[in-house]
Amino acid sequence: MNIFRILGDVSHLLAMIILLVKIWRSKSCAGISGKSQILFALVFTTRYLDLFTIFISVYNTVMKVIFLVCAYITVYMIYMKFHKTFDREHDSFRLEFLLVPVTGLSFLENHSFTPLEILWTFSIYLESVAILPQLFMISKTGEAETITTHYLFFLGLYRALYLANWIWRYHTENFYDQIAVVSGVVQTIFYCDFFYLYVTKVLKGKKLSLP
Amino acid sequence: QETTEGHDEL
Repeated sequence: MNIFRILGDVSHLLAMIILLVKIWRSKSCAGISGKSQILFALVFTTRYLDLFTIFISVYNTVMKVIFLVCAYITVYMIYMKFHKTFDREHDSFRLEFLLVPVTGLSFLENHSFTPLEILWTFSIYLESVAILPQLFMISKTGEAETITTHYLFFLGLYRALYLANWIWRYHTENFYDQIAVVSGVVQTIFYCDFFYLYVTKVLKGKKLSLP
Repeated sequence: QETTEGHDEL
């Protein structure tokens, strides 16, 4: 466990909490893509099946359970509790465009051809693209609430910190996981454009709106 | 080396 990994996990957790607090306080999930949140719930579900098969550490188990619970509460808030505020019209990304290639790729390129390993691989590939419906929604409406941009910032920061973690682990432990690293790089690239807007607009007190 | 025995990252 290194500092990048801990900070990465903390910003991941922080992102999910920010989103939940935003929805809970405003009693609205306007501007949030329900599809992205369903994908994240699917990511955690397929990745953390090893909760039943292998024990890694108390930290690992507790964080996995928290992530799963947060993801499902978020989906519940969007589709059940505050469904009237959900902007279904603009959340129009076609999920099959992500799910079909990701499923195919996880069968083709994995560490071993076993059900758990294929599901883990599926979750890694899916996570790298799961934010696309949310980014698509923002590009469609042309704006995002400031708190939503904080959520996205911490979600992107988490993946960027994991990249630092992998570089660290490669040098100190000679550990690397090619599937995770390649997907992590792809995932981080998706956030670059957003990071630029976040720094140039949101941090200067302006609302994120696209021209 | 690549690991295939469990994934310790979240």
